[in-house]
Amino acid sequence: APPPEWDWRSKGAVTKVKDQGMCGSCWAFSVTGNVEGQWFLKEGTLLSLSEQELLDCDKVDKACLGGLPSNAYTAIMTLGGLETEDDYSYQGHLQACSFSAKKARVYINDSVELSQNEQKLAAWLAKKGPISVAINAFGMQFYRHGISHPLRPLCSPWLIDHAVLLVGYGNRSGIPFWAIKNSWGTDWGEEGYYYLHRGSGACGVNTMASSAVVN
Amino acid sequence: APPRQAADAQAREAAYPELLGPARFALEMYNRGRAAGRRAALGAVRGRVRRAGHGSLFSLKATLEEPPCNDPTVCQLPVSKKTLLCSFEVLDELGKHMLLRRDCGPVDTKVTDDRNETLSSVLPLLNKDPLPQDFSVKMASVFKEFVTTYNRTYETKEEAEWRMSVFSNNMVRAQKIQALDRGTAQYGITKFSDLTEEEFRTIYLNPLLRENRGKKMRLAKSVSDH
Repeated sequence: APPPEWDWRSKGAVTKVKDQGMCGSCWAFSVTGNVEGQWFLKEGTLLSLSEQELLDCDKVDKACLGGLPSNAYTAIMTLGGLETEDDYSYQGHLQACSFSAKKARVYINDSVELSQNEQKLAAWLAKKGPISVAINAFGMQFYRHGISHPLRPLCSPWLIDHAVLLVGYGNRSGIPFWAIKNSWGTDWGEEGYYYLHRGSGACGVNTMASSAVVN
Repeated sequence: APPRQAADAQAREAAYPELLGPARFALEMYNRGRAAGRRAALGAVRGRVRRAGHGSLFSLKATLEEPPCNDPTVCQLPVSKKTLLCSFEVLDELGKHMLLRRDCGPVDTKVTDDRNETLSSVLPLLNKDPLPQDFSVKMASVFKEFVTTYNRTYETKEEAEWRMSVFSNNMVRAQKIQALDRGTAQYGITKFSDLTEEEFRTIYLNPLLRENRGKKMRLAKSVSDH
């Protein structure tokens, strides 16, 4: 059984909360957050990685009009890695691809889909690092703090429309939660984080969990 | 209070001519930003009105006729003409209108407010009877605080008025979400509170995810399997 709680933020595996701006690029932030964690666990170095590279150079996905983490992992492998945020900084709109393999600081070897069992997801997270997930963003426009647990019909797992990063889990006053890193800046939610009920498949959190693999 | 005053404090059926002004304002707000050929038309209207502050609060039920859509750049699939049943709350104060609530849905599935008593009981701003004095003044000061906090600038007075009615509508939406949440989350004013639901979805969300046609990834072994 997984530890009762876990938080990769306290272990140095999570970079600061970023802001996607007026662009539907959550998929890129979810993937870079996962790769940052995988690289940290493998190499012991936490690097802030470039979402703009994915916006500009992942030709399968649609930049600000959306994308899929599974495509993004493939693009990173095809390109030959990811540059850092400093080297390829975020602009929040599509530009010509200016990726340079020489500047790539991290690489991945594969990507995997994870179990839809939240107990297994917690065990995997505690052992292997932050997880890229996709959720139904119902109510997040007005979310301020606390553990969100919308009624299932209102937050259907079939209407997934936002990608984020699971960085930890635990209980608050007996209510189990996922600690979720969002990409809407630190002036949203709990300093940029969203807390979602854990164990009920809330908002489809368990339906599209994935991770990069760094050998 | 003498029966007349008490009666005034209660909502009463409003005569059709009385409803037209608020109904037209609500329709204008609904059609805002739409090209001429894409605008909905007002169908039947009925409603109730009650005194509110220095003005009147109209609770309207109206049908709107959405035009057919064959333009693939607007609607992915051709949409035939459809009728919506809408509930509007329009505050008419000193001749100025403000759209406080807008709730539209296809006629067949629209759950009428009457059955949504649980929801209306959680909308204190709109359901105290009579409405708190100077409701729109209160809303204006809350909106002003939002503009300051999030450093908003609007190009025109009309835009600012439009954004305030969106903000006010969102306050009501947030209260409904709050009422229906089973966790400990608090919902309310955020930096996205002056965006309509459509704007928020279009700008910040990623509906591609639900198609999930991406490359099939192999399933990771569970940690316990290692």
